[in-house]
Amino acid sequence: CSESDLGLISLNWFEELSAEAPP
Amino acid sequence: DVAEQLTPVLLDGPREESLQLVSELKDSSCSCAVDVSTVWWEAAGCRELRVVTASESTVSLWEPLAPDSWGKVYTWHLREIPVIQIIPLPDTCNLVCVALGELEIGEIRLLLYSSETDSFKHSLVKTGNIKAVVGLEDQRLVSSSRTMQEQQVEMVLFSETGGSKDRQTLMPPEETVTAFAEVEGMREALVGTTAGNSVVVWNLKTGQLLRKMHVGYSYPASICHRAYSDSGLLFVVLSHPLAKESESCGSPVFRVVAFNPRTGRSTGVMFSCLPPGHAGRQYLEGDVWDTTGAAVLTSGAVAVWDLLRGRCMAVLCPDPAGHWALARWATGGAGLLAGRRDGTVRLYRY
Repeated sequence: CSESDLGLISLNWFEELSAEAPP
Repeated sequence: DVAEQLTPVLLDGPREESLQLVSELKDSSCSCAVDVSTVWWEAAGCRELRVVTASESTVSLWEPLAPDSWGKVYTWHLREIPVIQIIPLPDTCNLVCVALGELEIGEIRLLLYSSETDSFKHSLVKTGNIKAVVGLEDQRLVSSSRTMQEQQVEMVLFSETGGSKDRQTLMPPEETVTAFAEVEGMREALVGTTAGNSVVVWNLKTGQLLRKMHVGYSYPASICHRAYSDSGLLFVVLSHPLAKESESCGSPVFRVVAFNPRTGRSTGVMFSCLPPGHAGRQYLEGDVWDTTGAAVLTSGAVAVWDLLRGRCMAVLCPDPAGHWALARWATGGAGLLAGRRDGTVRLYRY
């Protein structure tokens, strides 16, 4: 992860959002 | 004089022949062309790129005969409902997908050649009030449709014989989906734009709606054309048919926007504006392949942009024989197809 103007960036955003989103 | 008129002009720099005329075809039986596309076709062990043309009641398949000429192989007749558009299916062979309807898409059909019966045929994929549709890699098609009560977003997986092998329902956003784009390199990720001017992200495997991110009020009715993920950011190529002209950037036709899907924040990466002399709201329709965009302007010209540099690279001026009405990138970036309503299609190398 890294911090930028766009907020905390994650290379694994797709997997993380899939784990968090309602099924 | 004809050669002079065919030479594209680079408006903000020296004259440059970045578009080279390769070939032309003319469908003399076509009363009013509605779309043009390309498809990979395999016959007798030979795989070649073929051109597909559509009028309101016919869809024709054209094979290359010589380096600069095309011959019509077959014409499907679809007389009951008018053809609205050809839906490109990337990396798919021997299948043509078309949308039919009156003002909106009412049905989607696959046109194909059956080796079992040695005949060309067509099969129904979906019916309904279809608002948006896109063909994805691996013979998949996603569409959004509306009833009075709800919106349905569905992915269909085709078999090679044109049947539907599997269907997956995707969670619909509250707002109507206006366009889809697959996220290149991420087989299970799909983005869409909505009537509320947001970009939404789905997981195609699970059907989950992962994120909704607002595009901004300056760019209403944004349409997504292409998306890819890089360094943790989601880059989306949008077109803006209704964006207002501003002093700082002119009239943006295409924009590359970087979204952070974790936070929903976004920033504009690059604008591509109307070329000088084409100010105002003059963008009719567009197509994107890789980092190049093409659009038909109301002047009857086709403009081509390098989207990462934000530069208009070439303009195909309207012909004495008629205005350009269609601009499509050939599959795999094999060139630019420019079409006129009279059925003339020219293939340019870019």
